Amino acid sequence: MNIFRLAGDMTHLASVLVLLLKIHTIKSCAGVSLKTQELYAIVFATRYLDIFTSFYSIYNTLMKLVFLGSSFSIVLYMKYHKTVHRSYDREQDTFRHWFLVLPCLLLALLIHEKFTFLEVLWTFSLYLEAVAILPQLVLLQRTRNIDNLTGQYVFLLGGYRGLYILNWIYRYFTEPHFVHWITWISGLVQTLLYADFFFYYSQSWKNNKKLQLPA
Amino acid sequence: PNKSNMKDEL
Repeated sequence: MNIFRLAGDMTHLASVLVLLLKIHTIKSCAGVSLKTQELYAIVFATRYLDIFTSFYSIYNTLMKLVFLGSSFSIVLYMKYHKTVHRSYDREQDTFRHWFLVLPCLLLALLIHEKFTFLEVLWTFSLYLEAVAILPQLVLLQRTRNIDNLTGQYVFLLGGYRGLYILNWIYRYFTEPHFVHWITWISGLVQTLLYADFFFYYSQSWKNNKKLQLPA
Repeated sequence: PNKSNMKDEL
């Protein structure tokens, strides 16, 4: 464990807690893409299948349970909570996210480190996580401006990915044989997807005006 | 030498 990875995990934790608290306190999920939340639930479900078979540390197991619990509760809140589900913007959140799942599954069947059930699903979760934010970014473009909590959520997610890249650079220089192209490339693609959002987000901060994303 | 694995990452 290094400081970059710990900071990355804490930033990731903060992002899901910001979202969960927002939905729980103001009982609204306006501006939040359910599709992205469903994709993240699938990402965690397929990535943490080894939670019962392999144990790394209390921290690792605890964080896996927190990420699984928070992502699934956000989806359940948005789908079934009597008040929250009414604020879900069904008409705008129309990204065909199932079209993302199949190519990621096929890619995982083609490109993986080991051809085992757990490894292929783990690789699938890497590819899916790289594109999971797309429905949310599309929704932000459509709704033009965003409330600051959803902006903070995406911002923190991007921060977690950026810190993970620093973590990989650190591990590359400190651990022998630390070469994992699959993780690195999918992680890089994911981080680049946030790049343009970061640009507009920082602009809105600089000019201290409401974040307006270009159409 | 065993390859370091990524499964210890979240």
